[in-house]
Amino acid sequence: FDEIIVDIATKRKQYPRKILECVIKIIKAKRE
Amino acid sequence: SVDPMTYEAQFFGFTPQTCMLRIYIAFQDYLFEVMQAVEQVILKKLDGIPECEISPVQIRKCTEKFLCFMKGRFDKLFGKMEQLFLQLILRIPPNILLPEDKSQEVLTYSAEEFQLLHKEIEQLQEKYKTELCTKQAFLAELEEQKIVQAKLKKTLTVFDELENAGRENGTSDFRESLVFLVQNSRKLQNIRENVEKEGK
Amino acid sequence: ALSRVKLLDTMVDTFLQKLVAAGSYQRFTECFKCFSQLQSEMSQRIYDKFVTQLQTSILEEIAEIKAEGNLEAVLNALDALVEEGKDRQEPAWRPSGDPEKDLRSPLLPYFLQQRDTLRRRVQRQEAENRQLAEQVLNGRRQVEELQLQCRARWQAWQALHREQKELLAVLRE
Repeated sequence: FDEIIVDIATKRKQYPRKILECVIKIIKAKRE
Repeated sequence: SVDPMTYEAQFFGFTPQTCMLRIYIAFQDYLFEVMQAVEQVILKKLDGIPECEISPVQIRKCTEKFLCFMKGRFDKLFGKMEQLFLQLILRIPPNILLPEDKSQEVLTYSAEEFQLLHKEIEQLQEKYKTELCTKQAFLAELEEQKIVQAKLKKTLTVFDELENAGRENGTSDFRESLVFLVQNSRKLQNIRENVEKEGK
Repeated sequence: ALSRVKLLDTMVDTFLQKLVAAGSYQRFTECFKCFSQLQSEMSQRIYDKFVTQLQTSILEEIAEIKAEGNLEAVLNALDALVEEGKDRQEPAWRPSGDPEKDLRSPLLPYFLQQRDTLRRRVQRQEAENRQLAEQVLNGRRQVEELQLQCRARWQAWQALHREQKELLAVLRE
């Protein structure tokens, strides 16, 4: 249970930024 | 119900309960170790006393009695300390937002609004493409117009040159010169006819 | 308000004080009655050593935990966050458990920016196209004008040509 909590919390901390980076790349690519 | 303290885990990188468990186990181990050391020292001291009647079993019983008491108080005190830790130290106050979640405060869109925004972006992209195609078409037509106008101007130039040629040969206006020519030739004809008549 | 690090140290100290107070020398001698009667002085020394060793071990453990997880810096950062947000009273946002929903807000500014950029570009292109359309219409008018001129000149020329033919016919006669 503890590991699951830490795993989810880590994802919640890191993934938005990673996804954001991808989205920004996609938007830039579309613009180009 | 267990509070998983996920938000705290997002900040600390570990769950506060695990941290407390880690501290509890470490403290407890030390308590046991120190108790064991105490018992070893006592046994060693007793070894040094000749005809000592106190047996190691008795000492073990004393140790267990003291440890049992200490363990009880230890758990109680640790429970209190853990509660305070989880409330005052290892907790993200409810009114506090972690830096990585700052954007959650600024803008909140419902799923529908988000869909609409995506739809609008797609429409704008299509519209932009259309406008670009329109621009290409306009530019292409302007190019064509340039060519056509150049050709038409060239044609007009040809007519101008024709007129100029006429003018250069003494006939300012070609049409008048032709009319003049016709009149002259009719005059010539009349003169010829008169001459023929008089001749007869 | 006490910093979290200070609070932590204070709590551990209190814990230790109370633990030692609970495990008093009196309690110790009660449990180790036979030994303390036999060797009271030694018993006192062993008890003192027990207390010192327990306190040292526990404080070392706390220091190790602090160092290991860089806990002091993390707790100070939390203090700073709390200080920063002290003016707001209402509960702050928390993850809803639905990642897609929670992702909307971080992505939103970028999509809004994309939409605004596209809006500006479309408007700019529309304005440019209006100008181009104007130019195209002018160009068409000019072409039409030139075509009319050419047609007029051509017809005039045709007429002249016809007259010329008539004249030639007359002259030839």
